[in-house]
Amino acid sequence: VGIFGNVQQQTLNVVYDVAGGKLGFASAGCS
Amino acid sequence: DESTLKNHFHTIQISSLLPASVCSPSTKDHSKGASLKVVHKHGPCSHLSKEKANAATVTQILTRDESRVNSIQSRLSFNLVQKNTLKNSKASIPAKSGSSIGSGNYIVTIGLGTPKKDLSLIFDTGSDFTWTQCEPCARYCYSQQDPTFDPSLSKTYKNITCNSAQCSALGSATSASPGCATTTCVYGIQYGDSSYSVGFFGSETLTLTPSDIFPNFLFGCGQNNRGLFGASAGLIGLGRDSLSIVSQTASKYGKFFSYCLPSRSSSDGYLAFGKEGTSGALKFTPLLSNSQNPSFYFIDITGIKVGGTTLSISQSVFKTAGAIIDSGTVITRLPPAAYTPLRTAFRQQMKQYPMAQALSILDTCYDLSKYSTVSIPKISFLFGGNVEVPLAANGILYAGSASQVCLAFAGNSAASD
Repeated sequence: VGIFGNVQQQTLNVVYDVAGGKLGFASAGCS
Repeated sequence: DESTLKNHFHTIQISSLLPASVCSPSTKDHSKGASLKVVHKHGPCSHLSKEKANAATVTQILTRDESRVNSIQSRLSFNLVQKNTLKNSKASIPAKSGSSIGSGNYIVTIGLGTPKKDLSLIFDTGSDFTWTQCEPCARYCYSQQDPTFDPSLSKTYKNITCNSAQCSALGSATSASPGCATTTCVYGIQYGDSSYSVGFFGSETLTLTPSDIFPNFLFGCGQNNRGLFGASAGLIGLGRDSLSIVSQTASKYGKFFSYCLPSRSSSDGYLAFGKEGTSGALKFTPLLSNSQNPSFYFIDITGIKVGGTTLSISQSVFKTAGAIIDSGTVITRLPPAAYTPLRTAFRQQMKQYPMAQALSILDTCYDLSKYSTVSIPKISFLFGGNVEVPLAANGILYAGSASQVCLAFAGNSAASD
């Protein structure tokens, strides 16, 4: 498989809606 | 021209890619939901980083990352169970190959027991089972920064019995059949790099925040623990299994969580449970599942943009083996037919900078020691649902030093990986 790793996830707001079956991304999530 | 440079390139200071020496905590308020601070294990915001003598080098981090990826690839290729035996364990439990710990780069602190004891655990969306080292460390505990959890000092610790449904649930969460010591259920989890934890399966009060308290949280109380866990107290599993923290807190949070991983040289991030406080600027892509590999969070990568141009990559390249998102893998891995055009386009747009020798698995590196700022092409990932996610500059480059700054991607060895 391809793997989207943690360097590429840095500073993104990553949202797991497991029950809703969707994954969200937003930029500049840490600041 | 100037417009192209602004729209399609990051202009960054080289120093921002190198480890910082001072912690600058985030000013963002995440206090609305159940929010935990996330720090980089080797960064200045982590109390674990004080053990500098034992800190992994960049090469070690990348080597361990390759070990983790190899074990994930192995699990997903439906290979037969590796009948490894934990020979040194009191309870000998056959174990499948799990995900390697890798470098376990991010840490969260949770509270366990009554009274509550704070424990810093590796943060991992690629595994399911939560465990911590426990006194009396009957066989072996590695050195950790926090005091080791002692269930005998807690009013709320309970052992789980062998004939319980919870004990039976261990098999899928740990990829190993549970054992039994007198009447107490014994877990064993072995990771792809041979790290492992064996101990008693227990329940305890879990405290995320003062108002987010979960009695009877099921976890591993480790009595024999060895491997690449650094100075952490154990691991917190955020996968999909029924024993993961996501599933065990579902009644309150509805299997909804979010995080922001801080860049290595900046400050802190967060891990939040529940929908409260979620940003409105989110772009959503389908979160996929695979019945044969139910722990992992599968995603649909559809393309990659470099410097504003979508690379010419057939959709079948990404579909052949699929993709997952994993907080414990450091470097993004791509099928060869996606990595090669990415590397070619990146090198073409970085041709004004002198190249340097490869850094472990990273084959596109630059000597930027003579520059204070550089312009690098922006990279975006395209996901199913027509979602474009631009990566931060820190998500594009990985620096060993100013003289060895590398494209932070690697190719799989085969299209079917």
